[in-house]
Amino acid sequence: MLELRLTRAGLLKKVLESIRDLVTDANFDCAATGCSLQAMDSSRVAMLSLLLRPDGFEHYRCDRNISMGMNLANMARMLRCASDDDTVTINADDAQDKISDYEMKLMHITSENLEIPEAGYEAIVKMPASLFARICKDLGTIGDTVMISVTKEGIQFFTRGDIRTANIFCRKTTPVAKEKEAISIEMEKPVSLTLALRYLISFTKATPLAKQVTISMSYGRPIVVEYKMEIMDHIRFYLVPKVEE
Amino acid sequence: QGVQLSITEFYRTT
Repeated sequence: MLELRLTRAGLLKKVLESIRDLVTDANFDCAATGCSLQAMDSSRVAMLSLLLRPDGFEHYRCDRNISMGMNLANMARMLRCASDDDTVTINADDAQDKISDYEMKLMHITSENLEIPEAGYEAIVKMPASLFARICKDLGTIGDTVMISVTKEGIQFFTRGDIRTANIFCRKTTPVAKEKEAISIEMEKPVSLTLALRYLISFTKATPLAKQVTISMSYGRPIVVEYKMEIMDHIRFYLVPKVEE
Repeated sequence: QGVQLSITEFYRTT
């Protein structure tokens, strides 16, 4: 028996709006430790990992591990019926293949789960989520890849289009900067990755969920873009960099 | 524009 009750449907709505374009169908794996979802996009170039902890729910009962295959667009459409302040309850009986009052059809999705090594990163940047979203959107109008370079001074975004190039440099702020404007950098060594902007722009749909975004980079490894949600936990997006031919 | 590898090149399936 699974019974989840969330007092603020708005948060779940924002979570779904931020992932439904990247991934169409995915398994919600619910256990006593929380609900997690890990899925790759159709091109298998990007991946997302979502964790919703039990203490973010008003009521969380999960008698045994259950995996619910869902079409995220249907789930997002269904949740649109709830206003942000509504309470949403998700029930799933072990045997049945539907959830809650909306009788949403569950699907059987064979998804391969990937193991993400908790490796260290050469550079970790924390910056305002809205600034990162605006930079990705603006650069997306000029080129389709962005070179993100981190040095101890700051983080630089460079893109080259047919008619022009754009270079945005965000300087690291002093420790006294207000949290919502702070740009902090932990760095072992300078690192630079070239990434497809359309995926980064898709990741920034999660901007409403968090004030800050954490960008973790290691040369030649997937970039990790993480939005920490104050009560629920996190959404992490992974994107493989482009490598020179 | 560089080569785009798959994410499964980096994270092995469990």
